[in-house]
Amino acid sequence: HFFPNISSIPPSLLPNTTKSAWNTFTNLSGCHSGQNVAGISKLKSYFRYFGYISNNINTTSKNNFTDEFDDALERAVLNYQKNFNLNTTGELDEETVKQILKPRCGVADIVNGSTTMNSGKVTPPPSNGNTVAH
Amino acid sequence: YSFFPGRPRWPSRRRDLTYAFDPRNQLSADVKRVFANAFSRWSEWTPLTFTESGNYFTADMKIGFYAGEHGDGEEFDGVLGTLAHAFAPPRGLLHLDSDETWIVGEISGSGTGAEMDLESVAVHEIGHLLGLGHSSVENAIMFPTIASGMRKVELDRDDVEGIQELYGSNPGNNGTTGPSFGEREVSRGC
Repeated sequence: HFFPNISSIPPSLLPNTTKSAWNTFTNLSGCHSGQNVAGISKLKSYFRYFGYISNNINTTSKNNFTDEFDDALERAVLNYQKNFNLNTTGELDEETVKQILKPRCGVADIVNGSTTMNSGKVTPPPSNGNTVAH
Repeated sequence: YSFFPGRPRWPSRRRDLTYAFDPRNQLSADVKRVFANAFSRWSEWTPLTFTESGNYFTADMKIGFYAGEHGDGEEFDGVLGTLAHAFAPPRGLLHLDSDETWIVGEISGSGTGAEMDLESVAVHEIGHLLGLGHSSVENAIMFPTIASGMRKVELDRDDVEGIQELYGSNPGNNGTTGPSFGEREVSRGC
């Protein structure tokens, strides 16, 4: 769908943004460690896709995460908050969820647990050994 | 800035790179021009040159628009969410989500919150094709997210330092790091 400008988009082709892939994450605002909330498993898949959660952690199969806000998710949230210059609370505060909802590049932020987004620095792999294929 | 593990980059004997579009997309001249502009953002600061090739199969970098699962195991997710991805050198694949609403001209105006500026995303993905990973610097092209309706096409100092660590500076700039940063073209239309 290519358009020369916004006003040239026919109303019939305007996309429904509430159907965006990550819109359900808005319901997770305020969640923190220890809670069990429907939808957290999907958020874990998000964090695994972008390299923040290991492929092997707390899941019985590749696509089967629990809805528990566990330690692995808390670490993922903390690392995400560091990478995006947010307050490192480890909780899904409003600012963090807002950032998560933004459209983004599909390339992982953490590749094979060996890269970070910070100023060319290379940090040792985290203990959970994140791995993302790119 | 950051690099992919092992710092992959295009080898020193290959500074004149070619790119081509998937012929199945049948892209217009306007869309192709957007990519030419995006490549020039990087050649301005480096010794690299980029030329469009008519041969998709032999080009160094291959660009295509696809929906959902498209053969590389990294499926797209429809409107918004993941917009595009690209692979580190020397793989040279740049894929964009064909379900997005791509603006190829003026992005300003009141939109629905789903319009994405194609050149902004293209400049970012080309950074990956050249070997850059993501950056925590919010003004950097290599910052992973971009809001809908936003145009961000000028390289930030962080991007330039990263790419010049891989390839050096543009010899046409008399050995300096590159043109002045000057006025940055960053705007938000809605």
